Amino acid sequence: IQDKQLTDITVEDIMISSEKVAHVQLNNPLEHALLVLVKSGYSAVPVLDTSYKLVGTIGKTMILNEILGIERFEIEKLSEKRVYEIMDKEVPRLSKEDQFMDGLKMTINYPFVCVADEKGYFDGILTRRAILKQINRDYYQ
Amino acid sequence: IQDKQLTDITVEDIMISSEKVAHVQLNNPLEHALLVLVKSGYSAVPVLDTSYKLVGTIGKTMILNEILGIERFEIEKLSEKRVYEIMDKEVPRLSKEDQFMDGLKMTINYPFVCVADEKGYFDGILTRRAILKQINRDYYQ
Ligand SMILES: Nc1ncnc2c1ncn2[C@@H]1O[C@@H]2COP(=O)(O)O[C@H]3[C@@H](O)[C@H](n4cnc5c(N)ncnc54)O[C@@H]3COP(=O)(O)O[C@H]2[C@H]1O
Ligand SMILES: Nc1ncnc2c1ncn2[C@@H]1O[C@@H]2COP(=O)(O)O[C@H]3[C@@H](O)[C@H](n4cnc5c(N)ncnc54)O[C@@H]3COP(=O)(O)O[C@H]2[C@H]1O
Repeated sequence: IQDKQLTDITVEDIMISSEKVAHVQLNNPLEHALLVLVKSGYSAVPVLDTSYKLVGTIGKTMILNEILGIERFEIEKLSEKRVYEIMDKEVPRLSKEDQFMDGLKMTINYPFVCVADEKGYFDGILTRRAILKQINRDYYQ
Repeated sequence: IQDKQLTDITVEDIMISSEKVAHVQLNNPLEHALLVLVKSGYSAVPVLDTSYKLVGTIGKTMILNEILGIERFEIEKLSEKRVYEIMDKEVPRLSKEDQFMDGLKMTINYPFVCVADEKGYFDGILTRRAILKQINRDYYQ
C-alpha cells in the first residue's frame, strides 16, 4: 500500500476490519454501552444487530446527554434505557470498493466512517488517522 | 488561503483561534468540566490557568475513568475532584508560525493540537477537520 498512488487505494486497503472494531449491540442497556466506551477508550463506536448488520453509532456524548437531568447526572437511567433508543441511526457509510478520495471527503466531517456491504453487513471502519497517515506518506514520495 | 499552496500555509491560517475554543480552568471541579464537555458536545478541550496559559487537556474519557468504581459510576467524585488532579499535562503543541506539514504530522495521532506562544499563552487549536478540509481543496486544484 505504501507505494500505491492515492488514486489506486481503496477503503478496504486502509480500513480497520470488523474483528478489530469495538462495538455494541442495539439491545444493550446504556450502562453496558458506557462501560464498553470507557474501557475501550473510544468516544463513539458502531452499533450492530444480532446478525452483525450495521444499524447505528453511539457515543459518550449521546449517553451523557441522555442522563443529564436538571440538577444532576441521573445515573439510574443507564440501566433503564437501551442503545437502540438513543443511538444515531443516520450512519454515513462507505463500501470496501470505494476510493481513497471518497474516504477523505467523508472524514472531513466524521472522525470515523462505517464500511458495510450492499446488504448492510458490517465490514469495518475508516478512521481519520488512517487517512492522515496515508496522506503524510504520499507527501514524502 | 484557498489559493495558497500547502507549503505556504501556516498553523495560524487554519487554526480555530482561542476566543472560539471551549476550555476549562485547572481549578474547576470535575462536575463543571463534565458539564462544559457535555453541553459543548466536545470529547476533549484545553485546560488553561487564570492567566490563559495552556496547562493541559481534559476529556470525557479521563473524567469517566476517574469515577468508574468497582460496582458503579461514583458520581459524587465529580464534586470532590478538580481538573488539575486528572488532566493530561503532556500537551503536544505547535506555534502559530509552524507549517501546515507540521500540523499534518501531529494530527495523525491527535484529534486536535493546541497552539501556544513561547511563553505558553494559548492561541488556539488546530483540528483534524481543518487539515482534511485543506487537503481536500488542494486535490481539486
Ligand atoms: N486505544 C488507542 N490507541 C491509540 N490511539 C488512540 C486510541 N484511542 C484513541 N486514539 C487516538 O485518538 C483519536 C480519537 O479517538 P476517538 O475515540 O475520539 O475516536 C475514534 C473512535 O470513535 C473510532 N475508533 C477508532 N478505532 C476504533 C476501534 N478499534 N473500534 C471502535 N471504534 C474505533 O474512530 C474514531 C477515530 O479514530 P482515530 O484512530 O482516527 O483517532 C483516534 C486515535 O488517533
Ligand atoms: N459542535 C460541532 N459542530 C460541528 N461538528 C462537530 C461539532 N462537534 C464535533 N464535531 C465534529 O466531530 C469531530 C470530533 O469532535 P470531538 O469533540 O470528538 O473532538 C474535537 C474536540 O475535542 C476539539 N475541538 C474542536 N473544536 C473545538 C472548539 N471550538 N473548542 C474546543 N475544542 C474543540 O478538537 C477535536 C477535533 O475536532 P474536529 O473539528 O477535527 O472534529 C470534530 C467535528 O468534525
